[in-house]
Amino acid sequence: MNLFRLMGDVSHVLAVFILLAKIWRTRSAAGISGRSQILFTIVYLARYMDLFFSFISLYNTVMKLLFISASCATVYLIYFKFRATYDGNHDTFRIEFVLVPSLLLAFIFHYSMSFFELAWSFSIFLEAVAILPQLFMVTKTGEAENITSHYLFALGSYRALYILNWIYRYYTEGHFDPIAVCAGIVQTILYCDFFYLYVTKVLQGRKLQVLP
Amino acid sequence: DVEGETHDEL
Repeated sequence: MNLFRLMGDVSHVLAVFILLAKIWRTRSAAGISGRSQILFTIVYLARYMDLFFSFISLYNTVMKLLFISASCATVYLIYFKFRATYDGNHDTFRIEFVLVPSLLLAFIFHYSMSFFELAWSFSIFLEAVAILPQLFMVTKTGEAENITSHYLFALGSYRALYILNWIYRYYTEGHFDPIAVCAGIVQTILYCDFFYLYVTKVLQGRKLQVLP
Repeated sequence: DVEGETHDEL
């Protein structure tokens, strides 16, 4: 464990709780892409299936349980409890367009042909593009509430910090995981446009408007 | 080290 990875995990937990708290407190899923949350739930279920078979550390197990339960709770709030507030008309990104390529990539790039390794690769590739429905929805609605942009900033920062973690681990342990690194770079690049808007707009106290 | 034995990252 190193500071970059710890900060990345903290940022990730922060993002998950910002979103849950927002939906729970405002009792509304307005502006939130349920499809992205479904993709994140698939990512965590596919990646953390080894939860019951391989024990890394208490921290690792607790975090896996937390991400799985929080993403399931978020999907439940969006599609069941606050279903009436879910903005389905603007949440139209075809998730098959990211599910199928991620699956194909997993069959091409994996560390071993075991079910768990294929599921792990699939989850890594899927996580890189899981935010697309949400970013697509923000461009369709033309804006994002401040709290949603804080959520996206924390979520984008998590994998950006992981890149620093991978650089650190490469030089200190010689650890290199090409699949995670390549997908992580793509994932972070997808947020760059949003990061620019966030810094230039939201941090100046203005609303995040994506110029149509 | 060839990745794949254990994925110790989240």
